[in-house]
Amino acid sequence: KTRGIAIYGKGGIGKSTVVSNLAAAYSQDEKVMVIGCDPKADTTRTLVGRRIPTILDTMRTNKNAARGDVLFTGFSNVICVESGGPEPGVGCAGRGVIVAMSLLEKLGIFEEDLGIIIYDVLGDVVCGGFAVPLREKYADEVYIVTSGEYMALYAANNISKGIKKLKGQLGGIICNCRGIEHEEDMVKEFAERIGSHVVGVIPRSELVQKSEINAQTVVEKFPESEQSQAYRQLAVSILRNRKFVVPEPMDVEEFEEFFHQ
Amino acid sequence: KTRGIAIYGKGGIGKSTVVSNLAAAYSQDEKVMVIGCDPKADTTRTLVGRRIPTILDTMRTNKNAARGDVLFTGFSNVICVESGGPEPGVGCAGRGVIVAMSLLEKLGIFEEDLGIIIYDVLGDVVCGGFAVPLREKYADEVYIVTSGEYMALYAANNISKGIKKLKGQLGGIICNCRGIEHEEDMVKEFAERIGSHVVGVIPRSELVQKSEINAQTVVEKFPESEQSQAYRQLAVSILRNRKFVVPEPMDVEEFEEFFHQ
Ligand SMILES: Nc1ncnc2c1ncn2[C@@H]1O[C@H](COP(=O)(O)OP(=O)(O)O)[C@@H](O)[C@H]1O
Ligand SMILES: Nc1ncnc2c1ncn2[C@@H]1O[C@H](COP(=O)(O)OP(=O)(O)O)[C@@H](O)[C@H]1O
Ligand code: SF4
Ligand SMILES: [Mg+2]
Ligand SMILES: [Mg+2]
Repeated sequence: KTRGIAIYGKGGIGKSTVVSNLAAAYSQDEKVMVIGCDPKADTTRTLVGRRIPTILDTMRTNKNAARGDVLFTGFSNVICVESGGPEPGVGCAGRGVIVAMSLLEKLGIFEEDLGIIIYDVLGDVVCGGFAVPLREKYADEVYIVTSGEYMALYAANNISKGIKKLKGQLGGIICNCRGIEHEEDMVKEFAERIGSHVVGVIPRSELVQKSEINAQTVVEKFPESEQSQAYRQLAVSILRNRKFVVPEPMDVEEFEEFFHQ
Repeated sequence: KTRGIAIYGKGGIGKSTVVSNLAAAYSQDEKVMVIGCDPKADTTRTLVGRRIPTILDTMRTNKNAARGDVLFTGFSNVICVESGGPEPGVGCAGRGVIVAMSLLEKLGIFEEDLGIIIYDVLGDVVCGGFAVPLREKYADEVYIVTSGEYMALYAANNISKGIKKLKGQLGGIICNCRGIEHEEDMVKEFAERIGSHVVGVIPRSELVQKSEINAQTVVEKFPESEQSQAYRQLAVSILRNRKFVVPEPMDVEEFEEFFHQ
């Protein structure tokens, strides 16, 4: 009944911006929870208005962390959680996600009617804790955020390999534009090559920075804007999406050929 | 006697381009070995003229891999090795580095007089195999490649946390320009804030793409160019560098404040 949606993509591609704005868009009609699964732990900052304590940090000093220590309420009642990550160089970067999921299970969070849960997951490597939302079926469906840039598409292809390996369901590709030539065509072509489709296109916009500086989402600060409309359209598109696939990622040579044609 | 240099940085920031061009620059006066420690396994493509088999792939079918199966000679006698990475979703992404170092040890490679060894290491997460070049002292000195962009500097700060934790020595910051405003000042300021310094600035240049398409380095294809000169200057700067520090990374709030001032 609760719907788990995982958003993956290369670091810096725009996952947190997409996730927080999607949550804001959904919040008017649905119950929403956002679970940050990126060591950067900043997915929920624009929903709560500040950086919230991470589960990993909380657990260091409080092994009996309670719901109120780790769940925070943001804009329009979106429930916010950050897994956190260990200090770099200290064990698996994905350990925060593992610890977080374990605590949320223990607190019985997943038994509640949570509406829509959106996971914001680092996608530069698909291993350790970062594979957990898919491997342990916390999320039934995955969407990949990419731009038309080589590195973003390369990462998207890599993530698709991970999804296939972990037997996940790819719901679609989200194009978060960086403003390069033929960007939408590139991303559309990529989506089709791996057997998927583009579920939404988010334009590049200064409103992202303007609202981010205020620790707000675009949907909250500029609700009438075209940018806000783009996030709402993406929200509807994801909610209505029925096309889920095990992706057919490209091998290394195919990907090079695809990109350079 | 052999000097081990590790080059870290966010995925896509330009590590492989810097590493391969540095190797080409050194090769005229020094013995050089390049060891790719990024699952992308493409560091040595512009030195050998093609993608070479990775150690991880080779070991799958040949547990008794010999020197000739994993070491390849490239431009100007640079010796090239690629660790490789497992398929995404299958265990630790850094496993290729662990397997590779273990094989190179077994083959006695590190006992030889190798001149300069340059490690190209993924820096989006500093864990598992990606921490090995520093933790196991294969590299005595680390340089971080960054641009003036938020995500690149954030990653550089993260890598500095890893270096500090792993008791490594940071030799300096390499600015690989993306062409954004005040880029060199941003990177210089960042370097100073963490107790380091900028060892070189590499301009953004089309010659990178032009030579890359030919599977060559800029130093090989355009030896007289200013871009080539920039790589040579960086090579000299690194060779002569005597300033090594345990970095003082910024905490999350400090970093935000640094970037947004
Ligand atoms: N559509 C967009 N238009 C303009 N800037 C964007 C857009 N999406 C993201 N950004 C910017 O890109 C940077 C990285 O976005 P973020 O959501 O934090 O990425 P991730 O969570 O994938 O690491 C942020 O500074 C954000 O302001
Ligand atoms: N100085 C530069 N000028 C122009 N393009 C560059 C420069 N350095 C790197 N690039 C381009 O950026 C992309 C990523 O570089 P690469 O060296 O593969 O990054 P990494 O190894 O860090 O993932 C490549 O397509 C490369 O052509
Ligand atoms: S599993 Fe992935 S995140 Fe964990 S140590 Fe290995 S590379 Fe790092
Ligand atoms: Mg994020
Ligand atoms: Mg590389």
